[in-house]
Amino acid sequence: SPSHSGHDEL
Amino acid sequence: MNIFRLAGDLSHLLAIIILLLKIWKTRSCAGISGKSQVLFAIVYLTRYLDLFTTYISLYNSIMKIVFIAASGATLYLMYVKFKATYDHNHDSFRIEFLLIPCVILALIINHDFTVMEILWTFSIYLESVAILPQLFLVSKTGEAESITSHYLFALGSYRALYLLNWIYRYMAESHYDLIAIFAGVVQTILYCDFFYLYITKVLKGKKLQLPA
Repeated sequence: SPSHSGHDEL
Repeated sequence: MNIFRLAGDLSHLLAIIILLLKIWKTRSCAGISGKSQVLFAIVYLTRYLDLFTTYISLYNSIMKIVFIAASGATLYLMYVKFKATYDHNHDSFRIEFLLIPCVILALIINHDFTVMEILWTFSIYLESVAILPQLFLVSKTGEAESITSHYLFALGSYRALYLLNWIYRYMAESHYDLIAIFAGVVQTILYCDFFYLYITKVLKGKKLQLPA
């Protein structure tokens, strides 16, 4: 699922 | 973390280091767009606000701090220390034409209508076009020093490698983020013309010179 609960990339 | 993501991050880091070293060693920021650098500083500051709210990993936090610090150092060198060498006249791109649409787009197309999320989205949109003043500067002067070309190549490769990372993550983890992917594609496309010139000219030892 599209993650918008915390972006883990830079 | 996969190999594409790591390679992308290292490429990003390399770009920033090349730029700082170029300015420091030559004591000059000729050929570098201060406006692009201002936009990148805005990108880092608005995206990495989550340093205060979300902990992901030590790697993540350190990279964010390094990007913000390097961006600040670049601005200091360009606008304070070596201000006299800054190419004002050619760096004439109007950044409000990028900033305003990015603000509007971030307000309309985002994952969540919260301050942090809108700032993150804005930074993703802005990053995708932040290089335009630099490319505009190169096109105005008609050439770029080799070291500037290496900088642009490393910076462009970073998002292209992230595209591979997103393909990998979609397949391996079913993870995807349409906003990041869309902006990443736009960002990479903007570099394509430059990539072509870099590969056909700079790698063959020639100066990057645009056809008159």
